[in-house]
Amino acid sequence: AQTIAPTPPSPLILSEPDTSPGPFEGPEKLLEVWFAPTPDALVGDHVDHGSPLSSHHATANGNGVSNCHSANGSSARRRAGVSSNGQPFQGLRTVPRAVWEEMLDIVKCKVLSVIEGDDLDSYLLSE
Amino acid sequence: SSLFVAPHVVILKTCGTTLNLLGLNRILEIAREYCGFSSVYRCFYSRKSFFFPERQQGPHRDWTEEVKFLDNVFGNAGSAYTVGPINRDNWLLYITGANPVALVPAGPERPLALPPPCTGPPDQTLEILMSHLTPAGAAPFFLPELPAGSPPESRSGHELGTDISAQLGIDTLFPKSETTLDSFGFEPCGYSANAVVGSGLNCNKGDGGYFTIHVTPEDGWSYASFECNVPLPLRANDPSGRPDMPSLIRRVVDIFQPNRLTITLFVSTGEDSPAAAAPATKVIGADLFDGAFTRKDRIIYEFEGYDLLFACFERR
Repeated sequence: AQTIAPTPPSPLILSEPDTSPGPFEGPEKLLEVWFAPTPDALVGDHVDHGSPLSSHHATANGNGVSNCHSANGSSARRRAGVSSNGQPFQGLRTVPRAVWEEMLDIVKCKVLSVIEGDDLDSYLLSE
Repeated sequence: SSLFVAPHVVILKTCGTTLNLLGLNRILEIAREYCGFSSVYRCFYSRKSFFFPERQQGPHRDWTEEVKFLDNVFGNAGSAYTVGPINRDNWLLYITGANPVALVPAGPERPLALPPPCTGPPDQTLEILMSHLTPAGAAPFFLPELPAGSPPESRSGHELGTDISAQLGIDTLFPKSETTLDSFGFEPCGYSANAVVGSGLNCNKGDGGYFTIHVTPEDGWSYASFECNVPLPLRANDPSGRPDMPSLIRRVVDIFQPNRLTITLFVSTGEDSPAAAAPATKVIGADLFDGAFTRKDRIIYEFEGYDLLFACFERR
């Protein structure tokens, strides 16, 4: 019989989650991924699907308090880059909230609330 | 924790034992799938040294593992740095190089598009990492003790966060007319806030930005962070109502009352004006806090396209 050596543990294999109420690690990990130096520099040949948030004003916190609102009440004054058809190019802001939530599941965070600003969207997260 | 999404940037800042880097590949997939982005212009990953590294999971268990993870993604196009004293408040940074990194071969229908060089307004990110908060500085971030027999706390997390923000003046760090603040108070303690700034009618393109605050006030590992990329005026009492950088730093430190703090300031230099960052990095001098703090370290890195200032202070 052939003996198969055990596979050495991968550094990415996660140990069991620590459920003890030990001290909380405050210092954050900060990841910034830039796809262009400015919004104007984005290649404007992508389909702009509009705002994924403007049609997604959920009230999920159970108290009737909207968890998604537009900065100063307007999403029409966005000043991001301009696409080839002259419309503001929203780039990553076209990604639906549910898609970001799926990514955040991997990270182990949940969305508490969202602000839709003129230039960017802000997601306040749990953890 | 916070996520910011601009048309061209994703910023993910997470605390605790979150698996921040494990989200990176999915972010790249999303950017490609929804926007056709096949290359990354820049990537920054940074963190202060952990208080409890043994509690971290996955690649975050060790800095070398985090670097290995990022090198695997970016094909060794990045550089990793340990900044500051390694026995105290060191800070860790991974940054990809000056050239955009092609992630995967683009399909024939979508040729690889490399972004043009930076020509826009300078990008400036200020981060203040504060620890060892005084009892007075930490107190507002605990739920108040109620008298025996009182009904339990009835405010929601958002209502509690709003009250804390008003009590401490967090909601007036920038003019209210151009700020939308979203804050949350956690039970039994802790606080997070995100704000978008610069959505007012009088703002010019590129004048906007965000700030974000996270607080863990428990004695023994108390910590607060403030991060901001809103363009700031060079002088105090600017007509815009925005604070200049020294004033903003002092206000933030007055709120959280740390005994130790680290300031990092990234300023893009641009190809045509490499000295543009000089005024910003010079404002964080030894006398920033009028003698209340001693500056322990001041380190400047000149990366291609960015200057980084790192400074540590301790309360006298």
